[in-house]
Amino acid sequence: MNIFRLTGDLAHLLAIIILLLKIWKTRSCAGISGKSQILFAIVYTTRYLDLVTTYVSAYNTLMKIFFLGSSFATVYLIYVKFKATYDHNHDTFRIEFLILPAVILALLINHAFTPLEILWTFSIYLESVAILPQLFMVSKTGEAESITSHYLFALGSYRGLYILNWIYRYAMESHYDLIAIVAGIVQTVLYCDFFYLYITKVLKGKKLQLPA
Amino acid sequence: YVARPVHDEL
Repeated sequence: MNIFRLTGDLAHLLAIIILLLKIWKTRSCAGISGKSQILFAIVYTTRYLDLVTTYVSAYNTLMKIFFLGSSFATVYLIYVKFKATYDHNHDTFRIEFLILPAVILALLINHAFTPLEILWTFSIYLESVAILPQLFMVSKTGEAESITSHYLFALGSYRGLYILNWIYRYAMESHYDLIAIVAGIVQTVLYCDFFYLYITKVLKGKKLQLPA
Repeated sequence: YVARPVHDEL
């Protein structure tokens, strides 16, 4: 474990908590893409199946359980509890166009052709594009509540910090995982446009308004 | 036999 990965995980944890609190406190999921949250639930389910087979550490196990639980709780809040506030009209990204390529790519490029490994690889590829429905929704509505942009900033930072962790691990432990690294870079690059808007606007107290 | 790399990251 290193400081980059720890802060990355904490940023990830913070993002999930911000989102849960926003939906719970405002009793509304307006502006939130339920499709991205479904993709995240799929990402954690397919990645953390090894919860039952390999024990890495108490930290690792606890975080996996929290990410699994919170992702399903978020999907439940959006599609069941606060269904009336879910914005169907703007959450229209076709997620099958993200899932299918991830499945095909995971079958073609992986570390080992075993069920657990293929599912892990699928989860890595899917996570790199899972935020697209949310970013697409923000571009369609042309704006995002500041709490939603804080959520996106924390979520985008987590994988960016993981890139620093991978550099650190390569330098210190000569350990690297190209699949995770390439997908992580793609994932972080997808946020760049948002990061620019967040830093130039939201941090100056303005609302996140995308040029129409 | 390719040892399955243990994924120790989240």
